[in-house]
Amino acid sequence: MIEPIIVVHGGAGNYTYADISRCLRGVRAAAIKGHQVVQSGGSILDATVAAVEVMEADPEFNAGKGSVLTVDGKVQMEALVMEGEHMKVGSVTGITNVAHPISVAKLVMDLPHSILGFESATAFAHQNGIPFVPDEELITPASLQALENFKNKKISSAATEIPG
Amino acid sequence: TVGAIGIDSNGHMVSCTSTGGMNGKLTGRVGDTPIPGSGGYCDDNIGTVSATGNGESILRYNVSQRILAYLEAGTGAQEATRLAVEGMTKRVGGEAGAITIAKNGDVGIAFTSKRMSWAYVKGSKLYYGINPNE
Repeated sequence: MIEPIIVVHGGAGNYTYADISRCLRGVRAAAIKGHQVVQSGGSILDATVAAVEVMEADPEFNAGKGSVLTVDGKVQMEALVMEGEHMKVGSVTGITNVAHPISVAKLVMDLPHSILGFESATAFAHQNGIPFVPDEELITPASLQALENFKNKKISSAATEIPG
Repeated sequence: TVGAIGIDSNGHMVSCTSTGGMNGKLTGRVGDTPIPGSGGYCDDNIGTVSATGNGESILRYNVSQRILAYLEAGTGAQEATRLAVEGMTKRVGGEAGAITIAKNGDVGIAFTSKRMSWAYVKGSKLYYGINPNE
């Protein structure tokens, strides 16, 4: 018998000192949420998806609300779910207008395919009951500022400034 | 990028990863996160991983699959995670971090970036950190 465990991360990167306490609060909340789902009898799949949803809803993290932006100011998100018993995969890329890409990836896992992309992934989500979320609910002042900094070359490259 | 991995009392494992991608990326850019073996990977016979960092490097180096290969060769979760992210930085450049659970419940957390926030509950204790060696 193995002791159930959920481990979460909030992204690798530079983090400014101001970010640190907010990010630690976010990852602690996600780990506790995942643990609670397992303790109350939920599956390990439900527990890990619930933990990621906590962080997707937290504008502090580069996922869901608070995602970084494309060079033309758009949100295009990605997510992957993989289970280890049958090694089934559910994955979305370039998805927009949803709050929880990870929940859409979980739906894709039950298809005969593994990866759905871009407008088809977004359409699939809305056709399967995932609510439409307008861009302005996903874009934050911090992500707009980060894009501005990148465009003004105040930061060396996109990859080094925003965790994850 | 955010991630969650888990193992239940029967040894079933899951890997979940979600991201907005890279600040200032071209429209249409696909990163490592949606690609099994790069942004995440999971096999009940070996372990489960979620990776984060410079997506192009993680994608090219197949970070998550390499961690499972190290586990399969008998390396512990912490060492497997460290070897893969450091190997990536050395071989293709860029920074990365990953979280790993081996099939025996062993946890690995490593990163070559300045920081990576992480947390887990084991027993009734909450462990968390963000700086190296925490």
